[in-house]
Amino acid sequence: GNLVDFNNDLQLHRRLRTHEKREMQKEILSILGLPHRPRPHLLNGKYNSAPLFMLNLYNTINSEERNEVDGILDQYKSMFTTPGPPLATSQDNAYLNDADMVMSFVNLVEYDRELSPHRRHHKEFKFNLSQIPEGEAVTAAEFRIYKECVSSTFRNETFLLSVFQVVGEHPDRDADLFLLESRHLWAVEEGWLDFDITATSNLWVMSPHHNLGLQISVETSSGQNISPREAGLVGRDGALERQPFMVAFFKVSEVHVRTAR
Amino acid sequence: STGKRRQQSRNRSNHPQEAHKGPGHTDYNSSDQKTACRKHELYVSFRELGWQDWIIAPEGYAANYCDGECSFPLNAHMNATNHAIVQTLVHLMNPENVPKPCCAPTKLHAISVLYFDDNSNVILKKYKNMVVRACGCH
Repeated sequence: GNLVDFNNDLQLHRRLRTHEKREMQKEILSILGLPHRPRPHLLNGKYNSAPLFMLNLYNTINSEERNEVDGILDQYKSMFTTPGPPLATSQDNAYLNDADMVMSFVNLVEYDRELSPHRRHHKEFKFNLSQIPEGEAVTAAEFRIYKECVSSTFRNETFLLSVFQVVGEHPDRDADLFLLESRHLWAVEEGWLDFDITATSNLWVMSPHHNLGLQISVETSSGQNISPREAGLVGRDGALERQPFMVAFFKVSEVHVRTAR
Repeated sequence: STGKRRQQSRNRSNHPQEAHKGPGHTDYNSSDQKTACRKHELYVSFRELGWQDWIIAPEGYAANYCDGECSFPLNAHMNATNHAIVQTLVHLMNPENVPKPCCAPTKLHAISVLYFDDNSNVILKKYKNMVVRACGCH
C-alpha cells in the first residue's frame, strides 16, 4: 500500500481504493506545485544526455543520502553500454548550491533545414522554455555539446567553434545572428564543452517570441567552413548520452502560495 | 530542579534495562505514551502512485507526520513552545472554550525530486519542508 505506519498500533498498511489513490495523487501533485501529472513522450528520451546529466546533479546533492538512491541510479546507469555520460563540472556544482531548481532542455530540431550556401554547415538548436514554473528566475544557463577526438583529415587541425543566438528570421534571406562566444578547439580534444547562455535564456524566458534558438559554425585555422561533425562535435546522429542539450539553474523569486481547494 | 533531573538521567542511562528504549524515552505510563504527541513514520511511494514513468528519482520519500495529545506534562523528550505551555494552562482553566496546543512539526527537511515535464525536459527541484524530522506542541 501507499501508507505504511510502522509505529502506530493501528497499522495503516492497506492498499488505497481507486478514488483514494486519485485523491492522494492530486494532493501530492499540489505539494509538488504541478497542475497535472506530466505525460512525457520518452521513447529514447530516458537514455539521453540531459536526463543523465540531471541524474548526476541529483546524485551530487543527495551524496549524503547516497545509500537510499544508489539503487535507482545504478538502474539507470546500467542502461548505458557506451562511456561518456555528461558529468557536472565544479562550476555546475557552484550554481547548484545556489539553485532551487535545475532544468535540462532537449534539442527540438529533428531535421536540418536547408540554409544558404554560405551557412550550409551551420547547425541549429531549439529548446522549449515554455514550461518553466512561474516565479523562477534564471541564475545561470549553459549550452552543452560533446566533442569527440578527430582521427581523420583534420587530425592536426585547430578549429574555431562559434555559438550564435538567432535574433531574427526572414523568409527570403539568412537569419540574423548574434555571436555569443567563439572558442578554439584542438582536433584531438574530447569531452563536454559548455557555453554560458544566461543572458540569452533570460531573454527567452521573459519574451518567448524571441526564442529562435541557437546556431553553431566551425572553421578550420585556414578559415574554411566545415561541418561540426567533421570537427568531432556530436549531433543528432551521435550517441544518445552525448546529445547536445541546454541546462538552466533557477532561483525562486516569488513565494509560492498554494491555492485553496 | 535541573540538578536532580541530571542525576536521574545519569541513573537511567546506567540501568541495563533502559538500553533498549531508544533515544528520548521517558517514564510516563504506557497509556500516556501511546497518545502523546510524537512523530509517526509515513512513506509516500511514487512507484505505488504509478508515477515511475515521469518521476525519475526518488522512488518515494519518508514524509512522516505528527499525531498525539499535547497535555500536561508536556513530555520532556518533546519540543514544546513556551506558548504551548501557556495554552495548556488556559485549556485546563477553561477546557470548554480553549483547545489544547497542537501537535505539529518542529523540524522539517527538504527533498529533491527529479522528473520529466510534458516536453521530456528534466526538472530537478528542491522542495522545502517535505519531511517531518521532529514533532512538538505549539
